[in-house]
Amino acid sequence: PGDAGCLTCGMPALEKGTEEQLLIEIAKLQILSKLHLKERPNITHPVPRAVLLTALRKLHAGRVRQDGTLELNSNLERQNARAKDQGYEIVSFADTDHRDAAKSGLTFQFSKERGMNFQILQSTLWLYFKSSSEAPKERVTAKVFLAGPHQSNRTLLSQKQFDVKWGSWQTFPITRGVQNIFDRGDKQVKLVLECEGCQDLAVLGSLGNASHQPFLVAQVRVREEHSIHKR
Amino acid sequence: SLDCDTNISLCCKKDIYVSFRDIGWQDWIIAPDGYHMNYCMGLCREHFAGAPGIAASFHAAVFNQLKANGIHSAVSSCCVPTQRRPLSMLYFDASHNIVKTDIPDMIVEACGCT
Repeated sequence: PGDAGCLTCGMPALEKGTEEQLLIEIAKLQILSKLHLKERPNITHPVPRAVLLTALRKLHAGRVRQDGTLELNSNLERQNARAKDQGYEIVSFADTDHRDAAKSGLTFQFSKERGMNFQILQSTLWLYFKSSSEAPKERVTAKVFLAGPHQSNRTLLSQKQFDVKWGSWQTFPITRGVQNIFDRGDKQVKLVLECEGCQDLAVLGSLGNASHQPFLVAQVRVREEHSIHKR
Repeated sequence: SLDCDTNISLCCKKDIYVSFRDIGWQDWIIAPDGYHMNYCMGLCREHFAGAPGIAASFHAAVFNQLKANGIHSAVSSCCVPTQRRPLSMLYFDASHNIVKTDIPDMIVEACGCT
């Protein structure tokens, strides 16, 4: 009021309830727009709390509070993040298929808005290996393949040799494979895990314990299709 | 930067908090619990003009010249955000994946007159 021609100086006076409702609607629209979502996601089958907590604890050790919420970045980290391009960190839980003890299929789903182009900065597969035998430790070799349309048409993404004593999480870098999937425009990442020496191991922990469900972490950055830089 | 209360009509920061639980969004937004949707409102008198941080800038010098020469009638001063910070969010997307992102410039921290 009083500043004719100044478009940013406020809104016409509204009744208290109406103003509050309007502000909430603006907040909703603003958040959805910034997250590149047309509407709020419909969560039909929420991820079990144990699965969620395990993944977050692994990713942000020391930053997960008792109630499961995440301590957000410090001001300094926020400023650093602001300086970089806007990025995302995505955690996807696997749908597993393990008919064969030494060979398992893992499928990860990703949603992507049309026209958005992602650059994968880093992508890691997390798997839990648990020994069921009395042996003090067991030496195993695990290989992660990107599944092709045919059984023989698959690509080796990562290979690792390690000892399993009781149970432990193992990480497999698979950045290049996931980038190829996104570049093709696919919404699914299909992986095959082969494990030599895993006869007595419960691989992919989801067999018995939901908190050990395999997951994939991807740090991504949105690439503008037609970006113009001005100096 | 002033915080708005009932006695202030000058440019100030109005604090508004939208709780995700209250609007039924807690099922897909894991963190934070809500959004500080602050905004700027109020009057900007001519002599208040000059946002913090630009006092010695080229823009301030031009503005002072305009005022000195009486051309200020064409210039209207606006109450606008002068400091903002990002909002860190952790949420489920449509594929039930967890996404963490920092949305820049989402929270108004200070207001001033242009």
